[in-house]
Amino acid sequence: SINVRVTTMDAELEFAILPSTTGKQLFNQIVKTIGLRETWFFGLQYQDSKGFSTWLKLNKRVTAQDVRRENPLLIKFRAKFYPEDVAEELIQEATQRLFFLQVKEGILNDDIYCPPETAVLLASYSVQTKHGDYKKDYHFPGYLSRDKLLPQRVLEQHKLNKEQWENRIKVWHEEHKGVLREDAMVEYLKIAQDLEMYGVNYFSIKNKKGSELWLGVDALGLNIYQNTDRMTPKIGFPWSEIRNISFNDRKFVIKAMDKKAPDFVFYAPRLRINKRILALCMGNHDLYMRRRKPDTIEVQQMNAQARE
Amino acid sequence: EAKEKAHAKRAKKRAPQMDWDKKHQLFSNF
Repeated sequence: SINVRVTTMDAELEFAILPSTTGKQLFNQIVKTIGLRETWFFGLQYQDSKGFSTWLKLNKRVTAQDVRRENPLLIKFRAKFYPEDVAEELIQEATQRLFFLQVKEGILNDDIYCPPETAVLLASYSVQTKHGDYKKDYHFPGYLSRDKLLPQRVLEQHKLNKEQWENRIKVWHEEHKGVLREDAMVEYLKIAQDLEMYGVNYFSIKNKKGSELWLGVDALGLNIYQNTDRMTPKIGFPWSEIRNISFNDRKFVIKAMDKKAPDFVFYAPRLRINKRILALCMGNHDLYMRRRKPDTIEVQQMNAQARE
Repeated sequence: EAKEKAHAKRAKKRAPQMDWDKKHQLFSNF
């Protein structure tokens, strides 16, 4: 057997798998262990032998994939696809918590740009989830000193000391009296999902002239960004407008639903990345279409349980 | 009303609507 250590955003699990174990079998064991039912958002990430972060193929054996040979094998359980609307789609508290922790990490690491005022508000919801209601007789000055609450960029942009930042966050924390921990996580996500870079997978691409641009793949479609600005999409392709996406070597072709429209072509430099782009497009498109169909019995049951 | 507000906010994150000929033109000009 082969030892595998799987880290979720808030847990570390160890499994023993066989050489014949597929990604799907490992995935199923993980979600069963952590009691997660909204599994369609998640995937398993590993570092390949060249040190690149890669999503595990669920239909292939784990050992047949280029996972860096370590004992135990190290795998991360992470959200791969994002909902269009967190409040409508994330039903279970477990799902909400995993998204909250992953998005919070992305914001604090500056992978998702967040303006300072919003960062303070988000920090206050994060504090509400950890500390509960603000209590003057319990939460003395310095009560936030050990928490990482703001991106480093925000701390550097404004000349406030720790105490002053704490006071700013405390003002909002006081406002959240009565908000349950789970609800604070959802409130956090409802704000975060409106950040421009939230839920976008960015890839470096070129046009025919060789100009460097960014491709963004997200829940609603594809976007093209200029090289210096990953916040403002300049050209968009909603999934509803796209009939087909394919690539051959470095050349990507997007075919429009309107057959009279010309094919859209861009270039992405690496085969490994191109496969990832296509997989993300297919996965996001699949979820987009499923959302627009009636809920499955399982989702209806989950909604009913959540309401209860 | 809150849903419509949220939808309008999220619509700001998308690129302006345009036909595919315009998308081509814009892309080629970068």
